[in-house]
Amino acid sequence: REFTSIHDEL
Amino acid sequence: MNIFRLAGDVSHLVAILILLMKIWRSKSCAGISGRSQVLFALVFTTRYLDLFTVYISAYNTVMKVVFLALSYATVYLIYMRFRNSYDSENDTFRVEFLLIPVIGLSFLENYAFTPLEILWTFSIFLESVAIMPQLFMITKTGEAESITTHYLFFLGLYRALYIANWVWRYHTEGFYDQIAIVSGVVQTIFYCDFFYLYVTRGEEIRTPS
Repeated sequence: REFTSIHDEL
Repeated sequence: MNIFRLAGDVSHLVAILILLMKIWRSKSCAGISGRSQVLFALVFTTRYLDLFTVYISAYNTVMKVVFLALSYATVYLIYMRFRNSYDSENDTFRVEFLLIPVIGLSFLENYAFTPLEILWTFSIFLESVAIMPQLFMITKTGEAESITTHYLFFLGLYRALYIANWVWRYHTEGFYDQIAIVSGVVQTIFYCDFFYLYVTRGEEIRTPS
């Protein structure tokens, strides 16, 4: 599974 | 979302608007480094590619679109609409000296070796040094208009507020983003010398020659 990191900052 | 993060985003937005309005109203981009503005447009472009992959919040999406649009509008004003006033003779910082190390580092140090993650890391690293052509230009000409210094002040304040946000998030959520924190601290340090001049000499800055 491909890594998906959530960057919630601008 | 906490107050530091919100204040940081607002400060970032204010900085960008100050610059855009200054150029628009004076119909001139004298003293502004087009190279720094192109780098910032590149920063937003490579960072906000996740607009197409993940939805975080309406706030997040709207702010990303606004930052992208404003950064491209700034570049357009400098290189197209008011290009006669662009001071290309003093905007001579060699951006490849920033881009090459930043590209190299983003391949070496990232959260995952995927195109989107590498581009995100690239944007974080590039943002930390993107202001250097502008600071170089001020050093070279020995002066900056007061409105330009207000722009730099809010741009520096934005990253400083983000540091407070990271401290807050670490204590309340246990969240920390190592790449963003290290780059953000480096970025803020670049502004310290400027902050010192801004406070001690007033708005209009002349560097000793």
